[in-house]
Amino acid sequence: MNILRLAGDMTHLISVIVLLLKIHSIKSCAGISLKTQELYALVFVSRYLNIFTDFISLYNTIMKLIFLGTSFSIVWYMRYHKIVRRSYDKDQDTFRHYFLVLPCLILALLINERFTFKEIMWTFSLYLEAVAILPQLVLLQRTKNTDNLTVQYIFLLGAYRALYILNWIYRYFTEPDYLHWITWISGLVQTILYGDFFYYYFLSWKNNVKLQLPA
Amino acid sequence: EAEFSLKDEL
Repeated sequence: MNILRLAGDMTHLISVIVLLLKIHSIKSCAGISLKTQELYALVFVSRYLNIFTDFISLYNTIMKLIFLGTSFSIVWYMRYHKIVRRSYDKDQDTFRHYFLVLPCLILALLINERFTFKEIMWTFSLYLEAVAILPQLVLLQRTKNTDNLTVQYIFLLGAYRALYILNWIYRYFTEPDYLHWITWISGLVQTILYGDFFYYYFLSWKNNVKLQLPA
Repeated sequence: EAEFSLKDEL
């Protein structure tokens, strides 16, 4: 495994830790989109169907378990924890996330590497992950006072995707037959969706002011 | 060849 891939995974892991830390320590999920979190839980379930059937490495299995476990615990906290759920911005988080699920499923049935169940679910998870951040970005735009942890969480998620792209470029040039158009294009789309956010993130960082996306 | 290709990434 190359350093870019490891850095990508670690950034992803840290983003989840930042979010859980926010939920645990200040007992608040303000500014976090439950829609996005539910989509991520669905992404991991459909992607890691092979977790107990194909052994890749101990690292791989542990990371899969962590992403599955953390995504479900975040959803649980936001839905059922008696204190945390009160801070959920339900009225603002109105993105109709099921409108993303069906098109992704249809696209996965039409465009995939192999027409098998696991392969289609894997492809579906790639398409869904690419757009899963949209409810969160919409919520961020609507929220007036976004706290720093929420902004860092979104930034780390975007950074993870950017690092994965660098990892793919590296692997393309160093590994024979490493060619995965579907993964690359969905990853690229996902990163582009962060473009606007990144722009305002760096602007707020440069000017040392609180990030707020323009309406 | 495995039914399930690539998949060493998360």
